[in-house]
Amino acid sequence: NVEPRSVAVFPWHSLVPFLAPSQPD
Amino acid sequence: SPAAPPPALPPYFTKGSIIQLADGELKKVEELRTEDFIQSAEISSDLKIDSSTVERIEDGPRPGIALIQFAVGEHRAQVSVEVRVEYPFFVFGQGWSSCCPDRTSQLFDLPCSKLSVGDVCISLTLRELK
Repeated sequence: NVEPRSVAVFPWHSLVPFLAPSQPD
Repeated sequence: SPAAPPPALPPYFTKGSIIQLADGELKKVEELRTEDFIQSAEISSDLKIDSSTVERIEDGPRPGIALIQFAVGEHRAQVSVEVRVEYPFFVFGQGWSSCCPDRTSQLFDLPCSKLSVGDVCISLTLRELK
């Protein structure tokens, strides 16, 4: 018997850093 | 003030991790291509891809930490980030790259190149809502 295994799925944007500069007030 | 612990290593850079693109397609992290990110951002209503050029790489305040300075977007805004040396960035047309590719390969089993000054990395910003 093979037990079902849940596989994590990650959204593509998790892998990309947000490098937005801070906005001046 | 005491030094903050280094940021935790995310699980999704491990070879074989399943990544879902914006159109629903599933790919392994090591199979991602530049086009996958560009097309996913095009579909996305709130995310925009920026080109972030590596301008400087320095040792960080603690061992194993690097300080990377980027010029982000068309205005080349200066942004510095503190990351573990094994943290991979996706370089346009090249793929995963880190300050210490040997360590990235060791920890994640992820094929990785050396991140260098002049490399253009994929980064994200939020689209301005009209």
